[in-house]
Amino acid sequence: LSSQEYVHELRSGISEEKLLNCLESLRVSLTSNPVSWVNNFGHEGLGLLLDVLEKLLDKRQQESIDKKNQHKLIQCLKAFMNNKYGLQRILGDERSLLLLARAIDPKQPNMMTETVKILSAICIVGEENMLDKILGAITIAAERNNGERFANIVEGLENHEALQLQVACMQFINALVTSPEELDFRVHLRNEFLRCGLKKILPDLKEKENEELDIQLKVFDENKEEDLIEL
Amino acid sequence: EGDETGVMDNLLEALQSGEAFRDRRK
Repeated sequence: LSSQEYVHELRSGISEEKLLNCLESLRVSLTSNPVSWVNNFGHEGLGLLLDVLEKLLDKRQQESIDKKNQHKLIQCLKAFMNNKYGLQRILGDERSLLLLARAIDPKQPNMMTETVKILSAICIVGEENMLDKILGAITIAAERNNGERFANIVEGLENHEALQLQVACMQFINALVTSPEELDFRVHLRNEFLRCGLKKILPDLKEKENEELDIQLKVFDENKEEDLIEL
Repeated sequence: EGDETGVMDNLLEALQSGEAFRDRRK
């Protein structure tokens, strides 16, 4: 399909099953076509992708197909952002951040793994105010569920059956905690995570002796120590 | 267009290796 045909498909409100096929096909197209194709799709396509994601996240009773579609949408957004144009579009769109924050769902470990990885990347590549935007989005998403803003991220860390999710969550914590220029703010964010359950789970994570996880745990500890020295 | 693609892949790799955080500290 051409980029405009995908735009037409997404706008037409296709059935859930057809949507899954469309999104998988779109993901492949976004991955394999030149940036000009992504650019053409993005003019209208990004907004439509976000509309569909929002509609799915708003559904009260989510069927299995809805969850698959949500995950596929996150994969499409990731493919869309794999170039400077797509990344800039997402960085400049607060609705994207809010919907990504709402997709931090521990009940869907595979989707959550990809979502927190994307948010980590946005966090480290964005300008100074990007941290505030991400924290704002996480806070709004948590308020919808009447939970603490970091509760879902820590819950992801507690899922011992999903090692990749644990690595991704630790990575996201590092991306957030190392972002502020001010020492006080870094210490504040770190302490908020520790109070929210991170302190309790850290020893279990260290016992896992997984190389990827150990890298993230080391980053966390090193930054903590350096901040203590600075303090 | 070659140098414009792979942005996200590169970022994720830097995050995974810890390199992204070392760069920040500098």
